[in-house]
Amino acid sequence: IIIEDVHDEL
Amino acid sequence: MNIFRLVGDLSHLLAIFVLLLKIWKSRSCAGVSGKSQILFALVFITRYLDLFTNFISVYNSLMKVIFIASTVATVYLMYIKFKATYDSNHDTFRIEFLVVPVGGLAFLVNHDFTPLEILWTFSIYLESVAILPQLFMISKTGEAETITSHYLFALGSYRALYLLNWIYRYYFEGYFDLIAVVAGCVQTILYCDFFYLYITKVMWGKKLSLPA
Repeated sequence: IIIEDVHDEL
Repeated sequence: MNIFRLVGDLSHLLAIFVLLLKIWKSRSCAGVSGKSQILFALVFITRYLDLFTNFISVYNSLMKVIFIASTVATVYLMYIKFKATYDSNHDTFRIEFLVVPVGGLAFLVNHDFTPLEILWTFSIYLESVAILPQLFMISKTGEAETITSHYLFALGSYRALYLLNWIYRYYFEGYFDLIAVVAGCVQTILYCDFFYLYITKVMWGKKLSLPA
């Protein structure tokens, strides 16, 4: 499971 | 990007502009909770602080600017330009009862104890309850203008579509963010009562009125 360190969602 | 998230973002954009146009055209913010709009402005400002540090895409940056600008404009219209039409007697929800616990929770439960991440987490938690003053106001007045109920339907649909987006991303991209998903579920559940009224009444051309 990838937790994005950069939030790419609005 | 997937269709659920795209339609969700467009539904969110539609909601914000339906409200902005309603206030601008009717030159009145009757029936609209200014406190919810303040919370939404706070949600966007704290969430999009990375606007200048993390470039994701033109779409992402453009939407962030539009969301912040349109929500700040709505707050301006409500509290300054059309202040005389603001119904403060019915917009009495104590938002400090939302901001303080949400702020505390953001410190305790987050992905990373850094200022930007805590503010992002605060924004996600706050957004899930930001509509409460508006729903509380409608329960107090006992009814909502049809245009306001369309606004709420579009706003509630956006996060419900995001739930589908997260299911899609989990299965096709292995992406999963528990904080966003839990808050998104809470946020969508808060609209269920309204969704029921909207679908059983407004869809059939009736006015949205809560059973007294």
